[in-house]
Amino acid sequence: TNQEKMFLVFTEWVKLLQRVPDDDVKVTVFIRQMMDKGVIKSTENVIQFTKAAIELSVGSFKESDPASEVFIAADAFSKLIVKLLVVQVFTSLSRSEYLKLMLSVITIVFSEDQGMTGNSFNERPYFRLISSLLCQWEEASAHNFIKVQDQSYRNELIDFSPEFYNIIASFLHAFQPIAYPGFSFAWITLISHRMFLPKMLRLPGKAGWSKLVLLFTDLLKFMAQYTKKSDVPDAVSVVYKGALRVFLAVANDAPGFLVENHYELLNNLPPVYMQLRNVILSAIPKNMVLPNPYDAELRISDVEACQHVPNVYYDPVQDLKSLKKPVDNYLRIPSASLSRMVSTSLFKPGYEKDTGIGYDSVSVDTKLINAIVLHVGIEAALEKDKTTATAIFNTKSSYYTLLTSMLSDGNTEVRFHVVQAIANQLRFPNAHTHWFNYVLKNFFISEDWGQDTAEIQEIIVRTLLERVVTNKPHCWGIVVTFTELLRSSECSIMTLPFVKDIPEIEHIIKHL
Amino acid sequence: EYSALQNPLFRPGLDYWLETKRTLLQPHDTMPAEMAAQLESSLLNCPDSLDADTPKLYQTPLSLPHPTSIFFPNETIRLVSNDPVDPSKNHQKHNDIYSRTSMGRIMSKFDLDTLFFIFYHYQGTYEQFLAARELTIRGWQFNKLNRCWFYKEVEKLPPGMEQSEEISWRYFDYQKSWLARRCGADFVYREEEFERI
Amino acid sequence: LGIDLTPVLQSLGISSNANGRQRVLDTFPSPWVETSRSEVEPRFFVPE
Repeated sequence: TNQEKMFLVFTEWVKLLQRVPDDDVKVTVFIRQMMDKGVIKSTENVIQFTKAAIELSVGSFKESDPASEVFIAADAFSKLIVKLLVVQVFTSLSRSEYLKLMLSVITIVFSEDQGMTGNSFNERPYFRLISSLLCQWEEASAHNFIKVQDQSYRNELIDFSPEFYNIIASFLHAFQPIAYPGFSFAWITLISHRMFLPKMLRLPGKAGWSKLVLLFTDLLKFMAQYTKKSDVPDAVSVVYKGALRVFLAVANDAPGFLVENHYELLNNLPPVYMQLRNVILSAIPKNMVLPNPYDAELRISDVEACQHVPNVYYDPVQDLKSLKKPVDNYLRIPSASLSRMVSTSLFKPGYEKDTGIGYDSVSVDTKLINAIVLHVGIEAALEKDKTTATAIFNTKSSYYTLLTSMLSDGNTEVRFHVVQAIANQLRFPNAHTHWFNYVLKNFFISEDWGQDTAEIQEIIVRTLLERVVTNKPHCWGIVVTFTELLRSSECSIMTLPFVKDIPEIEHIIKHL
Repeated sequence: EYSALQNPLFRPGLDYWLETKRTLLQPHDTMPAEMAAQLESSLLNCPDSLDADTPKLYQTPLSLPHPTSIFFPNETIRLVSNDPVDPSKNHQKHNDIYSRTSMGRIMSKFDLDTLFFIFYHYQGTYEQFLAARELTIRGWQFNKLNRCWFYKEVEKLPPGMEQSEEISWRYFDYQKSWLARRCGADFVYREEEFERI
Repeated sequence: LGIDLTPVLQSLGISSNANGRQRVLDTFPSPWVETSRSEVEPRFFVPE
């Protein structure tokens, strides 16, 4: 049968690669013959051959003695994929389409395997295939495909390489843990693979960042979904440990990625993961030296870095949807009707379970609140650059009053999430940290809250406290802001009812 | 309904694949038993660093015939070591990704003879690359034309002499004597002949 | 409350010395310590 013929050809390929080096002319001749003899001439054949090859690779893994070389076929298959991408001339189908076609077939075989085998599904051969594919692409593409003689082909391949990684990323997105829990650990190992993650982080023009954020979001969503307060399955704890190490590695190698993508990452981060949140928010641009945040002489307005506006890779304005116009109009010309429109649009149609500290459901659209707060901060910083600092460091500015109206119009839940969103912007010294520090300080001492003063102050203290009471790291902006409040003579925290009436809190605050 | 997906090769895989989309759109609130079991199974089969290692299908024999003991193991020993890097090393290559690997560190302890052996006998390998890196760190340069490693020796002369230093070149003769030899007086250094590593 | 990250950073090979900062993702064996017992071959290039 055709399938048997495909099996035979693939087996010969596997044997050939064990006998000669992969840059031997016989390897290229073999591939040429595969094409000439119609083994992979048409799309239909490519599909059939890919299916045969992946089935053989997985099958030979399952049948091999575990102590032997179990991945020979998978390694040979990944080498074939790379060779096919590099040596072929693409006319009817593009290189991208060709790769997607092969990966689609692999996806379907993978789906069938895990669907049929259930709990006895073994992720390893599929992991190995993609891992080897990444290793071999790295080898082929080294020094801008210097091994490719023809300059125009070389340029084609150079242009294609970022596509290669983004296509792999797209398929990894489809294999995410919520969809294929039986592949979870292989998946996390793949998104952090040494031949994938650093590459994606460093593609020119940040070409890999969108897909990376998507993949990290997939991971966080999985963790969020299955972290209920009391009964976190052990396996999910292990997932968390791995995720934490990966984020720490990213914070070390490419802090800029966390710096610029904090908004999207935090939108999907379970609120109970306090330390992980701090890890993401404490990322600082490479080579930046932080002034000591505990220094009594420190004036945030004197820190030179606070003049610089941090880059935000994904513009939160896209998440404002129907509120974009009212918010932007308010910032230009504030009016009570506009602020009311914003305040009444913050609720979701129903309750949603969420695991917070002290609450287990959410009825506000936290993503929308985060978007509004960050957007206002971005606009405020832009305004300051256009005009003067006094335009925004001003409790009468529309930037400030929009946020105050959200607090005064809102209930406890709204207030809590608005303050949380503000606290998320208190990071390394920059223009946003600087402005939001101003906002939070003034919220705290403001006399305009009337009967709601105690509640708002308590929410502010709680928000700052929960971020410094955890193990390190702590965000510079949080420490600076909290230190200022603790030292403030205008309003002694120790006299506030929610502090002095609760011995544990009084003790902690006194200690701080 | 697309004709491409009518392909009988895609059944039942396609159906299973579609099922996962349903789960993505409506994730379960609490983890069902089946999912927990699959997650456990994934944990048990978790790929390790050996699974993630670079594939090697064709084992290159030693590139130049050279006697070697049958008692030497074929596998390189690559143990994980998290000893901190010595901050006193100031060569820029000391701070690259290879300086932290155990192979990179072992190479820094090898003598020149061993480094040249690895370079000439393990061509095209990671080990050859590391040997080249180590030789570069030690000041040697590779000539692309004659495939030899060269070393520039700078000798400071006592004050009062016409020149302040004397430069002589050495090269490692890998083909005949397996020794470092002085270059003749007619040796001229041409930068373009040397590999930039 | 999280955990003390010092041993975690150490297991990753990340030093607290800001000057000695080196990249770790290029030699990353696995997200978990338990599956990181051997080193993995990083990318490298051998000139023709």
